[in-house]
Amino acid sequence: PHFIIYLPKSQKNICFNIDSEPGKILNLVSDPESGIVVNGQLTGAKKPQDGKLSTYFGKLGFYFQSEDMKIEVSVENITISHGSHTSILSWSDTARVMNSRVVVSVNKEKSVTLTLGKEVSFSILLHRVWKKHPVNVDFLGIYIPPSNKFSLKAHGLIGQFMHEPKIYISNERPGKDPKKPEASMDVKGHKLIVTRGLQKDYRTDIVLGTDVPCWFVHNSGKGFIDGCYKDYFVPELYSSLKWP
Amino acid sequence: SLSEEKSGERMEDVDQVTLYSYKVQSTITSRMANTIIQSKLVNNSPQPQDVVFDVQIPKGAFISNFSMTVDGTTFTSTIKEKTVGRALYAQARAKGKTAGLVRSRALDMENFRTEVNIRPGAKVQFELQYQEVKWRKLGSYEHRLHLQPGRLAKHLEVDVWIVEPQGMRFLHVPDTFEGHFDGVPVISKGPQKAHVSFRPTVAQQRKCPNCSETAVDGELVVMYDVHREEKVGELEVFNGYFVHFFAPENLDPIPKNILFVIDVSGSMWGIKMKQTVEAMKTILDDLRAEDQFSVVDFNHNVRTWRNDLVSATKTQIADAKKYIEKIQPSGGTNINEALLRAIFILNEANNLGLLDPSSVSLIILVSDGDPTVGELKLSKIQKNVKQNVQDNISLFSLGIGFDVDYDFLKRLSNDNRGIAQRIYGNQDTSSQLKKFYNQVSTPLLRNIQFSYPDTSVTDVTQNSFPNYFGGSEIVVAGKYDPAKLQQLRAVITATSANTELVLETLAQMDDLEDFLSKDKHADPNFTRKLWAYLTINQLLAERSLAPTATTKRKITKTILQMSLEHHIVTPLTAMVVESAAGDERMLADSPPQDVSCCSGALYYGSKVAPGSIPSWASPSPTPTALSLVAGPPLEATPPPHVIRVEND
Repeated sequence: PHFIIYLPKSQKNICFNIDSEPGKILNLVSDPESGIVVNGQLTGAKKPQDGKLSTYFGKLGFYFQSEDMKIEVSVENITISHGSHTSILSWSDTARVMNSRVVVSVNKEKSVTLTLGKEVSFSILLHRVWKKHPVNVDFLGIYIPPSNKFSLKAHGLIGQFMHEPKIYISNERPGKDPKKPEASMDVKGHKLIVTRGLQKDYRTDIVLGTDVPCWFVHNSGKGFIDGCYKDYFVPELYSSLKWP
Repeated sequence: SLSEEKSGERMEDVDQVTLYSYKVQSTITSRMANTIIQSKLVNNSPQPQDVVFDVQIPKGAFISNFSMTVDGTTFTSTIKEKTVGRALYAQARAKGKTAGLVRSRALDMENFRTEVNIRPGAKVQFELQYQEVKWRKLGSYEHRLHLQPGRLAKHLEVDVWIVEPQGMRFLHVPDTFEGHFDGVPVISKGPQKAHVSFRPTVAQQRKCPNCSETAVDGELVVMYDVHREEKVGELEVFNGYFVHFFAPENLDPIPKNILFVIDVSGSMWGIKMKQTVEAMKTILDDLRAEDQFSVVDFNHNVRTWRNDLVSATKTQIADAKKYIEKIQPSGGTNINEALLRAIFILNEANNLGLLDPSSVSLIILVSDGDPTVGELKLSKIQKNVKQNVQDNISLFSLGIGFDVDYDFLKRLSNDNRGIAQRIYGNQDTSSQLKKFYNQVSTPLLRNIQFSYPDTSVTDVTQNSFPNYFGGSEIVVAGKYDPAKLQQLRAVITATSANTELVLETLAQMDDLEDFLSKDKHADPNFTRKLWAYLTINQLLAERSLAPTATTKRKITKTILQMSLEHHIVTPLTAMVVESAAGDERMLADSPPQDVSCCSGALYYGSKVAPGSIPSWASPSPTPTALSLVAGPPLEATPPPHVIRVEND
């Protein structure tokens, strides 16, 4: 999966990607204070291309500790567990499930929106591919609007950026590929070489998406994320990340 | 030509009347079943013979047509208001120009019989047509055809076509002839259509190789269920009518507070009590740990196993079973006190906050007779119950045998969010009680309301229900103006366990057109017929609960109008069968008393304005709403093949 991190203060989009093995679970958000955990489990393409197997998010897990609620969104269905009760919605439903502070809205074959209280919300997009496609599989995208409801202790591949790091981009120059300018980026005490490129936001157009210009950090985001991406593997879909 | 031995099968000349053909054709289009039973006979004897047409149709089915051709004279039917029909019949009888049509009711079938006398060599053909709705029970629909040709038939053909736009999850023809016709029913099944054919040869019909009696005397049963993809159910729109089928799955059972109120008066002595005790032991074992329950047993006195609700732990269940085993039926019947005691226990628990807020409360009354002690007036009992019961309680009544005033039980239950069911006091009373309990044992949703916000939607049937039970199906129907709508929107609100659900769907106007036009067996009028069937049945029930004579008269008028318009025999209409010249008449009307309503339906709901959506179900976000999220968010997005930034 590819990540786009929007930094409102510096008005910059920074992107990176992570490729690992199918089945691995990456922690996206862990906030011990608000009790919010978001993890993504990787699913692989049907077969490698150019010798490399691409991976995507095939399943996302949300745990809202204060509500004792776990929500699993997979490319098949949406399972909502609250205490000892479980309800399963399918992507062919148009439905809303409300439980005290949590609302799960399913927009048929398109998206699921989770809102916790009025402050925090997550949007999950379903990307359906041609079932018989030799390589591609269905996958999910997750969108998390910035919110000040996360505590300073929030972490995870995305959660760590709830509190914006300072970045400084300089020395913009032509890259090895003339169409891809490069620049230097100072962040968290590191000096990184970043490449100018485009990413996609699929919320308004699920097929083509809209272009989002960003600075791409190589090596799976090393230097931009704390530690390296393997630090974010967690054993279960609802496990929280212990950091550091 | 009729006597030729074309198939080489030997026909008896002992029996002078030959059943040339016995054909039954059933078409089920989205639960709406239309059945035609046709038989052709010929009198081979040198003497006039009486010929009988005797068929059984399901209770609650509506007869829509009967015709008879005797020796070339054809009798056709018209539907009249009941008194008009009878007057015409009386006139004909005065002229000695009638033949009796007898309808009677036994068990859960209705007998439809006529007898005519035909001259030697004459032929007679009977044809009866009726329609009914298939109610989903315990996870499947059952279509039962009672086959009773009475003699070997040269051509015996039974065909059942099933057309279900949702697609069939399974279809099964159980063996109901004790293996005699193994392999004879032929099933051909596609994803959305199926055909069951049952065409035994004369040899196969024989009870034994040399017998002349037919073994075809019983029920052919076809069981099936459909696929369910969307939780919101299936909204089928066609020709100005819509039908909404709702049977959500993948929901956790809701805890229930259930009170069993059991009649242990003297009349229950013997097999009834034995079978009831046997059923109760199994039913108690099926209770879930999160359920609460108690038992009230009554004769002229009222007793309770416990004075309040108890959690269904293993020990409590074992104790209750022991209590029930010891019951010895005797004495009179005080239904009023028993019900009020049960209601008191539930109300008390509710008032003390002892009930799980997400639970449902049920009372199951089992009785085999009318009150003989205490309050005897049925309307007073009904009033007492209505005044005391809180609106979170549903009352289900099971009436054993024919001594009980079944209509009273029906009114009592319909008035309190439940239904009544007749149980036959015989050796399978226990399985009937268990089967009924299983239909209400798994509440999945509470307070289910169906809304159709478009203003051009009218005449919606009952659309608010206190409970939804797993394995069943709620059906709502209505009208819409095709000229005004391109899509029909439905919003269902309900509560499961401790979650509020809002389900939505949009049905396109031409969704079904293409599908129905492709299959000659599909009934293009199924939406209208199902709507009429539902509406008339619910009006019949509302009629019996009508608080004033004027209301009752108004409802009666509506039912009559619809029965005439839809050409069906209901308790308010009769079918007059006349020869073309009108000089000979027959009469078919529904059996006396026992106004049939909602037979087989598990739900008796209420009506709320179809356009209103509960306030808590604020409108759902639309895709544009999504883009209102402030600024591009932090996101993890899709794979590299759509990204121009090369990955590492």
